[in-house]
Amino acid sequence: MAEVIALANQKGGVGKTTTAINLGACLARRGLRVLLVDVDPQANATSGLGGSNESGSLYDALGGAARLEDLIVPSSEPGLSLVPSSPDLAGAEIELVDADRREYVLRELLLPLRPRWDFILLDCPPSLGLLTVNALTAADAVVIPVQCEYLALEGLGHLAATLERVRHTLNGSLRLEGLVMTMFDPRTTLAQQVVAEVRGHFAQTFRTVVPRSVRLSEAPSHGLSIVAYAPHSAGAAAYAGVADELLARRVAS
Amino acid sequence: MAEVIALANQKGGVGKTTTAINLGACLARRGLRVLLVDVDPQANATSGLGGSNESGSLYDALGGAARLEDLIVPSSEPGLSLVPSSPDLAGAEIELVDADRREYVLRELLLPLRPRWDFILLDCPPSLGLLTVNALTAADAVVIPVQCEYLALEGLGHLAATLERVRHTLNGSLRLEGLVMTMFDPRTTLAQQVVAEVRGHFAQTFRTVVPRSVRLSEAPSHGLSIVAYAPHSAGAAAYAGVADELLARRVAS
Ligand SMILES: Nc1ncnc2c1ncn2[C@@H]1O[C@H](COP(=O)(O)OP(=O)(O)OP(=O)(O)O)[C@@H](O)[C@H]1O
Ligand SMILES: Nc1ncnc2c1ncn2[C@@H]1O[C@H](COP(=O)(O)OP(=O)(O)OP(=O)(O)O)[C@@H](O)[C@H]1O
Ligand SMILES: [Mg+2]
Ligand SMILES: [Mg+2]
Repeated sequence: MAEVIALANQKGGVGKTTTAINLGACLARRGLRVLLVDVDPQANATSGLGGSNESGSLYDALGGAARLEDLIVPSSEPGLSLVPSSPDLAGAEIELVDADRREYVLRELLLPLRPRWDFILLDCPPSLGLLTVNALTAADAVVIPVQCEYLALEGLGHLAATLERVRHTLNGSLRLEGLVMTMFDPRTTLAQQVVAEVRGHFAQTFRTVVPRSVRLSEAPSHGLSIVAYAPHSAGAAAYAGVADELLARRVAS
Repeated sequence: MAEVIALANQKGGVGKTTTAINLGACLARRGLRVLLVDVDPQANATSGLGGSNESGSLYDALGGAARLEDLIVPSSEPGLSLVPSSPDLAGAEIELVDADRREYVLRELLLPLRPRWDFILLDCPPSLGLLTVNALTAADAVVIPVQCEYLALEGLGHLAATLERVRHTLNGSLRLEGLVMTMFDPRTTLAQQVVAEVRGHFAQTFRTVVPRSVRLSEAPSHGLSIVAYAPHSAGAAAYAGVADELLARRVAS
């Protein structure tokens, strides 16, 4: 039975898409059935996995023009399937405002799909608008990528409060899986301070820290995950570590 | 007579806030009267300049509860004033949907203020929703910060198309001032490729490239601009270069 995990953080550029693609790839390489749903109109997860939205995108399903299962396409990563996004998904933010049960649309679309997957990952846009609220309402757990930068710290309190609000009003079983520290540069004290600060506030912070690595930022230009593009790189090792921690928590509990 | 410049890019984490704060500070240091309006619910420009939203934020003016001029507060940077933001501004995206002339609200709020400033900078959130559309409708020109990363390239076509649409339907005098390349790391070929690609597509790209510099990411943790925090740093020199180019274009034309 699938577990739905949202990758969310309203701060921009913190590694949501990079974590969605590469955590997804690492889980798929362990033989798990993984679906990545691109909930961001920027469609970076779609192109970062070599996917195309020519035969439709999440926008079509949210508007009722297509069934979600008909939108699923393979990605460049064997075992990792994709529901593509497209720029018109930005329109959904406004179009959903007056819809009935507007926060539950994605949750209800995903219900019939869950039995076929072990993990469904939702890559969110950098905002707390209706698309992200839909993803949080559909999710069992949230993974929050946090860039090792000062400005990335600022929004965490507000994000945590938003998760609480969603849990109380829309999705009682939503839980915080953990925070993944990204783009860590060991040469700067700032990065070390940010990691210490986040670890101090959030017990569920993943032990694995993802280093800043140019290979990670090159991989999407080839439409490949880090494990396909540079399997022996520090970035590939780090995301394998994140996947291991995630799975180990499920065995242990 | 003020010129209104929006800092916009729907891609997250590309340096919109860092450019708004530091371009603003460099213009103010040259004796110009500069107002920075924080149009992002994350309120990073507000805290990055040591500002507080305790006595109100842009949200109050958009909703008609306060006059914009009553919200102006000093920042840590002499000569650079600020209209703070707050997290409830995210609600404006939904609340504005049914408002009359919903795209013109900010433009109309800024009209009476323009004579008192030389430049009004608008720091936008990472989306193309109603807040950013309001900023683009209010602006005379747009500066697009572009991170020297592959994923930052992907959205530029869509952003350029959005600017065209705003120019045709909402704000006929909107023009593209230029693109500022940010977080440039000369050691990676990827960064050099991205700069060459952007320069090839957009003639108005600023000559000055902002290097990746930890001083720039430390400055907001002190509530200071780069010129106050590390005046002799590469980041301070780069933003002085961007300010010089911006002003030189106004003299030349
Ligand atoms: N560990 C890393 N090392 C180096 N570069 C990275 C790393 N993680 C992500 N990047 C790069 O940093 C940029 C931001 O990452 P990404 O796009 O994944 O963030 P995001 O949170 O999904 O952004 P958005 O808020 O726009 O959706 C991208 O260009 C990406 O390639
Ligand atoms: N030239 C630079 N060198 C190093 N770090 C930088 C540079 N410019 C910005 N940063 C850091 O990178 C992160 C992203 O920058 P910033 O927050 O200004 O981007 P943004 O586009 O405003 O993000 P958002 O999309 O969330 O509004 C911040 O932590 C900032 O301090
Ligand atoms: Mg993303
Ligand atoms: Mg910003």
